[in-house]
Amino acid sequence: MNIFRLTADLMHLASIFILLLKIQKTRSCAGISFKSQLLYALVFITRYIDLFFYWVSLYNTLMKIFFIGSSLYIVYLMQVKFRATNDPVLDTFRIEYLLAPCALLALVANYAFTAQEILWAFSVYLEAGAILPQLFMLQRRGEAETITTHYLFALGAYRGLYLLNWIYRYWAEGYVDWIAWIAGLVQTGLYTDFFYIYYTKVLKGQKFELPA
Amino acid sequence: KNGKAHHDEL
Repeated sequence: MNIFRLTADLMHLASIFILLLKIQKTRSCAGISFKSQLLYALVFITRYIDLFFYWVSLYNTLMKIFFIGSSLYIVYLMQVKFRATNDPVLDTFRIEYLLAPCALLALVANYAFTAQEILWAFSVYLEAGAILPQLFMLQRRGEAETITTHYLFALGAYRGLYLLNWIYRYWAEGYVDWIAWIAGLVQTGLYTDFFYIYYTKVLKGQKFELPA
Repeated sequence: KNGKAHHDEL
């Protein structure tokens, strides 16, 4: 564990708490893409299936349980409890165009041709693109509630900090993980536009609005 | 060895 990875994981944790806070406080999931949340649940389930096969640490186990549990809870909130506030009309990204290439890529580019390694690679590829429905929805709405932008910032910063963690681990331990590195780079890259607007508007006290 | 049989990151 190093400071970059710990901060990244805490940002990831924070992003989920911000999202839960947004839904509970406003009693609405308006502006949140159900498709992205569904993809995250799939990402966590396919990646953390190793919970049953390997023991890493108490930290690792608790985090995995939290991420699986909270992602399923968010799916429940959006699909059942606050279903009326969910707006599928704006959530139009075609996730099959994401799922199929990720599944194919996982079959071809993995560390071992075993069910667990294929699922792990799939989860890493899928995580890289899972934010696309959300960003697509944001684009269509043209604006976002401030708390939603804090959620997105924390979520994007998490993978960005993992990049620093990987640089550090390569230098300190000779650690190499090409699959996670390339996917993580793509994932962070998708946030570039968002980070720019977040920095120039939200952090200066303005509303998050996209130029018309 | 390329990659790991065991992933310690989240």
